[in-house]
Amino acid sequence: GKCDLQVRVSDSGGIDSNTLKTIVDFK
Amino acid sequence: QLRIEGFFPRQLPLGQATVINVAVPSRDAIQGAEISPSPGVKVSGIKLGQNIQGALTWSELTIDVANDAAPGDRTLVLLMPMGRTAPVTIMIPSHVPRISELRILSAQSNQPTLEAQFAAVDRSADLGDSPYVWFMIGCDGEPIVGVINGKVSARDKGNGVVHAIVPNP
Repeated sequence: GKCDLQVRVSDSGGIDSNTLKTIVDFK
Repeated sequence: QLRIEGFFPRQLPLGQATVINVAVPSRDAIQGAEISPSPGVKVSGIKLGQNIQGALTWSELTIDVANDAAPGDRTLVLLMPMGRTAPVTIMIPSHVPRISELRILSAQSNQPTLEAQFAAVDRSADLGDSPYVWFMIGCDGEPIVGVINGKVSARDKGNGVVHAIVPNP
């Protein structure tokens, strides 16, 4: 099935990056 | 005095508009928002939230920050019909990490995890070897939200590839 995934990263100062989204297609 | 009971995000990156979600214990519309010191920072929109949690109403503030605004802390005060809220602190960071090129390396429905990869650029090189990776994955039901430690393989200083193992919901 297909799922939506969002990720972002935090640096050591706790500052967040932008967010990326993609669709995960499970085989 | 009214208090802002919750707000996120707490950072306003330079050179962009950020929507801040704020919760106040009132059904009244927010009449204004003050940020100080104010140079380079402008409140460009206030939208009364439809999302009511008990006594709290979540509203949206749009805040524009100029490229040349000074990094550092700011105070935010909301102007309500009943008076001014107590101030809360939000921050303009001097830099933010940027990520791109998100790819799924493996995703098999019979495995407990999937593997994702993305590129990260952090000008001050303080991402470290295993930065926090926040994720939200949603299929049919409620999305799963969480945080894991990613693993960075460096391309060069301040520029790397992050691998993240995310649970399969």
